[in-house]
Amino acid sequence: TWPPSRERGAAAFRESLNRHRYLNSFRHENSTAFYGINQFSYLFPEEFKALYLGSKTFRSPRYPTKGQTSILNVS
Amino acid sequence: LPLRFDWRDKHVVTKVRNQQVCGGCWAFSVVGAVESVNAIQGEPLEDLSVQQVIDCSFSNYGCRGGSPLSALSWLNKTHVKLVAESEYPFKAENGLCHYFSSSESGVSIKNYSAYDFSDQEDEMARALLSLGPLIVVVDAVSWQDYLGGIIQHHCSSGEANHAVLVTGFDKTGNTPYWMVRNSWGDSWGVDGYAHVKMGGNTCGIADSVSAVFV
Repeated sequence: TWPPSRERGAAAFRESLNRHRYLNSFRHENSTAFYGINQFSYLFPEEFKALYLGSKTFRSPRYPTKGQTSILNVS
Repeated sequence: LPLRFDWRDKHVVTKVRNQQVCGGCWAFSVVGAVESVNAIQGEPLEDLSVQQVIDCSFSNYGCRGGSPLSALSWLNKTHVKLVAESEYPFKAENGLCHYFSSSESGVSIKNYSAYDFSDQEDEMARALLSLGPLIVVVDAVSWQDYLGGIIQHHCSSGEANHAVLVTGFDKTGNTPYWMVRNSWGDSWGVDGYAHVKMGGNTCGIADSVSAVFV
């Protein structure tokens, strides 16, 4: 259901804080991404996926590199 | 290739939008590309209607999700003119498709391309330079918590779930990165943009890359 209840939002927020600690533990240099509280912190990941990640993947042919030539079908 | 390039510097990228509680990222990415390529052709930079694509692209599911490739195929087959955002404003929910007469001003596409550039991100950068901003589909699950910096971990290729628009790249620092326009408002990430590591197909950014021709 949308919008989530205050209790559910608070539980999602607590989970977000734990997640941020894990995500930031991979930072080895200043340029690496950092993670923290933003407008989505009151959502559980499954809610976030359902609401905001609405694109399906699609398969495309490989880009033909310049100079690539087809190989004749020979034995 | 230049070390740094961003179509925003050419003033051909519209402002970051906010899809709100609508899974219409696929439409935002496609409309963003059409806006930019139209401006690159010398036309005025103008916000075009995302809601028109959400309501009218019948092979997709509007705010319940869709595919940029299906939307491009629909635009290409029907030659529908995208009207101005002010004519058909965004309302963050599915609606009935509004039709416009052929005399109505708008932008239609002439063609599109879609390729897998994995292991060829320099070629992808060349395509960006020659064709305009590129529509890509990425794994953005960990982007829920992103605040800034260059995304290098916590996402996969082959698990795409979110469509965005690549507007540029920067190879001047130790970690080259793509500049990626998102549709979650300008308070998210770096003024509404994500920086994603170039090379290594981070988040699957090079798996499904589309360009439009206007």
